[in-house]
Amino acid sequence: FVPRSTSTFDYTSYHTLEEIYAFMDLLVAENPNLVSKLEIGHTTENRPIYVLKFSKGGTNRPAIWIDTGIHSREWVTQASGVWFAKKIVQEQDQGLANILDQMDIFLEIVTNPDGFAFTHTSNRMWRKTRSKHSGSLCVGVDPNRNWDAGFGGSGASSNPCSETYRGPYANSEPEVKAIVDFVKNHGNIKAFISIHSYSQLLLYPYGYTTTAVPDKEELHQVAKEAVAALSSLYGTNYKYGSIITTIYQASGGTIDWTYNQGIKYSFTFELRDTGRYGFLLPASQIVPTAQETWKALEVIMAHTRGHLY
Amino acid sequence: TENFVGHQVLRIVPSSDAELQKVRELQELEHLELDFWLSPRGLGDPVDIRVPFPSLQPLKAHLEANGVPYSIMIEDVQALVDLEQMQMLRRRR
Repeated sequence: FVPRSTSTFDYTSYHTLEEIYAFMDLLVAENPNLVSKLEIGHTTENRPIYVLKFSKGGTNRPAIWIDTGIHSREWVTQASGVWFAKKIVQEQDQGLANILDQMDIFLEIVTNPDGFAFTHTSNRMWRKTRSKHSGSLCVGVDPNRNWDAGFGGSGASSNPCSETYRGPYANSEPEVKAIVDFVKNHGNIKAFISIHSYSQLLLYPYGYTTTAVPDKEELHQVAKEAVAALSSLYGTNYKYGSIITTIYQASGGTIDWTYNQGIKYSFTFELRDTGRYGFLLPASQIVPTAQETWKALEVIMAHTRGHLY
Repeated sequence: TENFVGHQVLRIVPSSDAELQKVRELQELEHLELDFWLSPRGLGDPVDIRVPFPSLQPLKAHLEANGVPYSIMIEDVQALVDLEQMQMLRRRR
């Protein structure tokens, strides 16, 4: 099932992994001067891991990273990622012109392909990767506890059957290692935004320690402005703050690692649920969710471009 | 394919430290196979738990015996999953 173009693609519906990958190829084919598809690794079950690159030229320009779907059951995030990809193309000479004239954008729509495929074929509620580690019957690692930032500390489980199992060692998951290697090789990423659902939060580091990040004031102010922009569209209420003070202690988290890599503007979103459906957010809410989130992303991207470091 | 027939999602909004502690203790009851969609955070923050059918009555009895109020956020998880699948198929057609 492949639509003729990204203009006829149905953004108001959930899609399978194959349909999302087909969408990505269409977007690249339609915009060869702006969009390219990078393969940054392979998953446990040997699926390719793709990242879309949006660039108007230059080499290794300062960049913004956005990823969705690291927890596979959070379907509204991958669906929003598809919408963001089309929006970046549509806005390349309008709202994003300023940013794309100086920066690149990397967008990883399906950050956990094995888990996402599994939610379509076997278990809609699957959250983790699909890796198998010796000595346990249970499958999968929480990819948001597997990063080398406070790894193994409180706020993650050492039980392979737990939904927050951290894995046998940091970066044990190929889905995580692929991003780690990409970020290190690129070396010029200035903002890293990892998008989850649900509970309507905009979070910044740290999650593994109560120690405040040196840039706390600035990150708090950016989060405040981003949440105000988000809420202005449909009135969706968000809270914002550091991970550990806003929700709970979580070790081995993505943006703790990216912040410690020197990527100052590191944020995690927990998108809407509007208090009724949790992970089973109806497809009718995909576009409104993506639209309001985009308003916040615009604030973060504009701030990053205006404060390159 | 895993099915969720009879599963419900309960929402608990702890309003005291005692309630928050009771909810946290639920995370240790592995035999109930509870799936915490939203884990316990702080007072006033919702905790959402997907509860398999066999655990529904024991859990509700446990919460009521301990005076922990709850609401049913999703009456029938499988019905929502089926609806989602049907919508996807219809849109694809």
